[in-house]
Amino acid sequence: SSSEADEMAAALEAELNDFI
Amino acid sequence: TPSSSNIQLAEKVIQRSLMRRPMTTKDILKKFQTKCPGLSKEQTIEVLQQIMKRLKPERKVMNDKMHFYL
Repeated sequence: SSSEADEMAAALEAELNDFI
Repeated sequence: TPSSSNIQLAEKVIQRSLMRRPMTTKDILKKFQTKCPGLSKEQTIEVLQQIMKRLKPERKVMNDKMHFYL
């Protein structure tokens, strides 16, 4: 479901913000 | 653990896409899942952040959303 994709995208973005 | 060949393929596909146009994390996630559909949420995020660390994309905000590009 797209909400799961949204949730995962947010989690990934949080990880990426830590180092990019 | 996910097959490394699928992950290498996914990395190439993501790299090519990022060179063509800026993508949001959601775009990147969907692109990855076309090549590695069977991973768990945690694995997907873990592998994708490793790929992004290797690709070291630029980033910019477009339409109020963070985008990555190469």
